[in-house]
Amino acid sequence: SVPLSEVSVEDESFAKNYLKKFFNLTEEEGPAVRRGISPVNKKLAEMQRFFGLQITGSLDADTLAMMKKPRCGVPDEQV
Amino acid sequence: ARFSIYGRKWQKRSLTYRIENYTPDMSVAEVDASIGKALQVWAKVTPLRFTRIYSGIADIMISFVRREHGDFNSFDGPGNTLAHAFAPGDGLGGDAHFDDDESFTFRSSRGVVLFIVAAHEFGHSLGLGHSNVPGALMYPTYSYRNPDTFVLPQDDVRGIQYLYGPNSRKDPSVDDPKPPTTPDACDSNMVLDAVTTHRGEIIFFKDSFLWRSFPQSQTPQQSLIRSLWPSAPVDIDAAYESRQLDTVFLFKGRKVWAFTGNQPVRGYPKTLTAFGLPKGVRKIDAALHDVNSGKTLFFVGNNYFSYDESRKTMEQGYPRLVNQAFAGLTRRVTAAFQHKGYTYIYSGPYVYEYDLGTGTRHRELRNSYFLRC
Repeated sequence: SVPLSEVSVEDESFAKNYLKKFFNLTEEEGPAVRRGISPVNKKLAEMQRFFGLQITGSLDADTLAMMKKPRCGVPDEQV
Repeated sequence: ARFSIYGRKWQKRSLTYRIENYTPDMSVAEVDASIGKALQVWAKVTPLRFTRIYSGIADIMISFVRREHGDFNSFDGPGNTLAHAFAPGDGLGGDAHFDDDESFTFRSSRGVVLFIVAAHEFGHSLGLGHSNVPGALMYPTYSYRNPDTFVLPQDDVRGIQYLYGPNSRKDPSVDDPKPPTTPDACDSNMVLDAVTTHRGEIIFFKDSFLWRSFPQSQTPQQSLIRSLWPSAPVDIDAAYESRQLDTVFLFKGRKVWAFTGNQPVRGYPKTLTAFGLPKGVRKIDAALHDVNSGKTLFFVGNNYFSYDESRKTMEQGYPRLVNQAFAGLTRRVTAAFQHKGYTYIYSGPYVYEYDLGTGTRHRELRNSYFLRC
């Protein structure tokens, strides 16, 4: 999984929306956030685990490519 | 099984469906046939039965809609989200909505096959969540599959039968096709169809699947061949990468497909004769591109041919016996590739490491050496 040379603002926003929609990302403040564990990174890792991608917890080229594939609108992680 | 469930299911076995409107992309007959066939995918393996109604509220209400459509779950225009459906229940429960900004098709790979999307969505309508098995129908991303030859994969069969049990009304004299399973990298007896390099990765092919192995990663990624190359064949015979052309060639029967990155190369598929192979060759067993010589070897039974990539001609004096170039190799070659200067020849679940310069064999390995479990 090749790191993205530069994550554009659009890609970052696209990825956040994807995680909100399909992996129940919420942007709540909490102890984990204060300890420096970003909810986005945590959800990225969950998404990477689900799809069998390399688990980096960061937005890499393969993760972004997976997010851009046509797909079903039902969340992968159920509330 | 790696399916998931919503924790809700229909308490009755006889369900109704209603098609509320149609997409302009397809004829009414094609939509009706796609929807009916998609429901039958699930009816075949469960006690569930589906009846179409033309007015009133059905258990599964089916509609083609765009953008915001009244369920607080907007569609997003062309691409990305194709459809969604709701778990069993009252009101929206069971309903399936298709994004009419997509180009739906009856069976073409240019567009989104409505039957495949509908069959997936009806899985949700019946209580299944997403599966993380790449070949499963309930996998979240769309890949083209031929509707005429579609058989519900094993993971989905197990999921739906976990909820509703098997189809007890099935005629035992009718032999249904076996549900396809997803190949497992941990299967020590697995025989790969082909192996090739691709822009620094190694790609392993088996049935309709591939694994991509990246230099930076320990774990190969499994996906459907058609999620990487939508127009590619499945169950391929051989593959190789030409670094000069930055192209991967896939072989199946007498045909050859070519891809640069994830784009198909114009003019392909071609026939084996385009590579100078005799007309009598109906298929090849494996292909190996030698980076040093620029030659590509095509393995056919006990023989191999040598193709000169720069001259685009078959070399004189071929075919030759495989064991003339690869000492001790008497069994059929099933796949081949080069990695870090060595040549790896697959024969069944075994991999033999050769130095092509000297023709000597160094090691006998198993599949798991490259395709880690």
